[in-house]
Amino acid sequence: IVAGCISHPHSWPWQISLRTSFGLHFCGGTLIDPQWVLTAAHCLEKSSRPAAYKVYLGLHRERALEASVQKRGVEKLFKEPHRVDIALLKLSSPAIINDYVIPICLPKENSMLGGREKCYVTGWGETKGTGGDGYLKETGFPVIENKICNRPEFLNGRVGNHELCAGNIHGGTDSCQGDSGGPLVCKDQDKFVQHGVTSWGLGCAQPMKPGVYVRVSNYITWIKNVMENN
Amino acid sequence: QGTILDSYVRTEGAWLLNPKKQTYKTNSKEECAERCENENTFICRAFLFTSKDQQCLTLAENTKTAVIFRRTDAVLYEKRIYLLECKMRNGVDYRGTEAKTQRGVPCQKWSDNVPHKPNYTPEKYPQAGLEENYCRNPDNDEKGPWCYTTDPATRFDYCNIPECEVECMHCSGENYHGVVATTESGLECQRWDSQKPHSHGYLPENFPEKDLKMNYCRNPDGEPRPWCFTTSPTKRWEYCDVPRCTTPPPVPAPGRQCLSGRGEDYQGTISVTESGNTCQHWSSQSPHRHARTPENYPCKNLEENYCRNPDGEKMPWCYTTNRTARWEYCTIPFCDGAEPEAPAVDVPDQAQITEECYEGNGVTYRGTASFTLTGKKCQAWSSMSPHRHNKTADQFPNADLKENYCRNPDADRRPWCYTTDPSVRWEYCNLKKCSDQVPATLPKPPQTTLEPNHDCIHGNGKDYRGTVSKTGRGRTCQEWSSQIPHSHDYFTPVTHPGAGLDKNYCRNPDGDVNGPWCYTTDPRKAWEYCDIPKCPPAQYECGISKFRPKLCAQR
Repeated sequence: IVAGCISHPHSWPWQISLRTSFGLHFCGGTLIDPQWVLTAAHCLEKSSRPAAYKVYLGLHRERALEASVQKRGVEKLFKEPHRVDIALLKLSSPAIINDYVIPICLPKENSMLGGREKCYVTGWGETKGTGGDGYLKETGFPVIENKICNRPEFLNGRVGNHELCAGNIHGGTDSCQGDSGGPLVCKDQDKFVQHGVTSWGLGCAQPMKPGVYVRVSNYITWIKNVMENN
Repeated sequence: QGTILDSYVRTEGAWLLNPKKQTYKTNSKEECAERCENENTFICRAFLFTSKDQQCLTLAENTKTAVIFRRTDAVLYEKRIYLLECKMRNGVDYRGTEAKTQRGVPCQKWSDNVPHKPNYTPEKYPQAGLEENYCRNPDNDEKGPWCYTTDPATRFDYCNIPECEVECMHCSGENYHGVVATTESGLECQRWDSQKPHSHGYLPENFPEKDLKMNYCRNPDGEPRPWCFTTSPTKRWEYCDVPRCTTPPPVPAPGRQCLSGRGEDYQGTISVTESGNTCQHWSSQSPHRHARTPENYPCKNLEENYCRNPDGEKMPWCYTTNRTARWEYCTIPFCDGAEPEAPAVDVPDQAQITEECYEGNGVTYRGTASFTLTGKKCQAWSSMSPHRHNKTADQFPNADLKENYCRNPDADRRPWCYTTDPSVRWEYCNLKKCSDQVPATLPKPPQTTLEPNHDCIHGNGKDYRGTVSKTGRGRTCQEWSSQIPHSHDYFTPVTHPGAGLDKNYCRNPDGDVNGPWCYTTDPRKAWEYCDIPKCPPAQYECGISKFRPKLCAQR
C-alpha cells in the first residue's frame, strides 16, 4: 500500500496473507467463509498445486509471530473459468472465527457500486518508500466510474465492465505489488462488504492512473456454486 | 398521470418556523396541497404535513426565506415554482426574488405609487404574483419579467432573469433539467436507475444534486455536454443534442486573481505549472490532445494558456508544453484569509477496542458510523448538498463534524446526520446505545449472508418481518391496506413496497426509533407501538470488525 497508514491491529480481520509453502508472503486474499478465501487468479500462476500455498490469518505484522495467527494449508484451487482475475481457495480446515479472524460480507449479485463511494484497500504489499513496511496498511479513496476511468487521460478504455476503478485522480495513494488478491471493501450500513479484488494498475499511485479491481458482485453465482459443490 | 404534488419538492424531517400560516386537519398530503392551492389569506409557497397525526400547515414562506429546523415525522412540501430563480419561456410564471432591472436599478414595489403610478397592482392582478418589488411579467410581455423602477426618469425596465435549463442548456449543460432522452444518433436513453443493458455507477442516490431522473440526458461528470447510457447493447453511452439557450447564461460571481478554495473562480494570468513547465493553450491540441477546449467549456474562461480549474480539481492546472508531462497543477498565491486546508492530524496509532455504540445522548460519540436507521448514507457535514444547513464545523467547533460521520452537535436524543437522499433531510443513525450492549459470549461461526430472525427485532426493527399483530396495549392492528377505521395514505403497501406492510402485522415503515407500530382497529386510537423483544446481538457478523478500523485516507 502506497501512503495511507498502518491500520489498527486486527481491524481488518478478513484480510489474509497468501504465502509460499515456506512462508513467504506474496499476495493478499479475503476470508469469505470459515473455509474459503477469495483472491486473484494471477496470484496462483506460480503453481497449480494446492500444496504450494499456505494461508495465514489473524496477523497484523507480516512476520506473523502474534499469538492470534492461524495457519492453514490449501485443499483445492478454483480459478474463474473465463480467465477473469479472481479465484477461490478451499482451506484444508476451517479457520476459527474469533476477534481476530472474521469473514467479510459479499455484495448482492450484480449490485452496482455507485460512483463516489468511499472504499478501502489493505495489504502488506510494496509501500514505495511511504513507510509502514511489514505492517498491515490501509488506504481509502473513492470509486471512479468506468466511464471516467476509460477516458484517454486515465486508463484509456482498458477497463472492462467486470472491473472497477478506485483511487485519487491526482495519485498519491494506491494498492501496489504484493497487495494483489486482497480486498477492496466499502461500508454498507454498519458492515463492510467486499466489492473488489485487487487486480492491476499502471504503476502505483501515479496521477490519473487509478487501481483496477475485479468487480466481485459479477461473480457471486460462481462463488456460491463452487462453495456449494465442493 | 401526475398528481397535484408533482409541482412540489418534498423533504422529510424538515420544519419551518413561519409567522404566516394556517393549520388544518387533512387525511392526506394531497388534501393538504389542495388547501395550499386554495389558500386566500396569503400566497402559499409551501405546506407541512405530519404523517401520523395528519396535521396540515400552509405556509407563506419557504426554505429560501425562512429558517429550517429538524423534526421527525414532519414532511415539508415546497412549491417548485417559488424555489426557482430562473424563468421558463417569457417568465409569466416567474416567482423568483430578483428585484433589480437589467441596468441594476432597484425596482419599485408593486404596491407603491411613487415614483411611478402603476397600472399593474396586486389588487388588480392577484394571480400575477406582484409581491414586494420582485420582477414579474403580469402582462405576458414577450421580453420577459420587468418592474417599475425607483428611478423617477425611468418608468419601467426589463430584468435579467436566466432561463431555466428545462428546454435548453447554458454552458456545458451541467444544470440542464430538461426531458430530452435520445442521443445525437437517435438512440433511446437508458434509465439512470437501471443497470440494463449497461451497468454503471451513476446511481441517482449517489449523485443527489445531479437530477438523474428517468432516462433524461444529463451531465453529472463534467463532460462538454449532456449525455446518457443508451438502450443499445452495443453503445454504452453517447452525447445528446440539447439546444443551447438564446439568453445569456446566469452571470457568474466576479473571478479572482488569487486562489480561494479550489480556485474554480480563479481568473488570473499565471501560465506556468508548479514544476516550471509553460502551459499549453487551451485552444491548442499540441503537444497534448484533450477535450477541455473553450468551445466545449464556454463558461470556464479557458483563455490563452492561463491556469484554470474547469472540472472540480483540487486547484488550478493546465496541460503543459512538455511532451512528457501531460498536465500539472499551478502554484497560485492564496487570497488573504483563504487559508489552505489544514492537513489532517493523524490519529495516534494505538489499537482501540471499541464497539460502534454511543454513551448517553451521543454528544461525545466520535466513531465512524455514517448510515441512518433506514439505511440512508449520511451527507458530509461540510457539504450543503443536497441539504443546506447550519451545522458546520466553525459553528460547532467542539462537535467533531468530520466527513459524514454520525454526530449529535445540538444535543438531540442520539447521533444523527443529514442524508444524501434529497427527499429526506435528516435521520437518526444506525447506532446502538452502549448501555444496551451485552458482553459477547463464546464464538459461533457466522454465515456470510445472515438470515433474519423473525421473532425478535434488531435495532429499531425496520427489518422486522414477523407476524405480531397486536399493539403493546393489546389492541388489534388494522390492516395496512385498509382505510377503516383510520384512513391514511402515507403508509400503504403501494407507497412503501419495501416495508413489508403485509396484512395487519406490526411494522416500522418510517424508521421510528421506538420500533414497530401499527394503526389500530380501535376508532379512538389511530396508532400504537407494538411490544416485540430485541434479538441478542450475533457474536460475529460478516464485515464487522471487533477493532475499529482507522479509515485513514490520503489527504
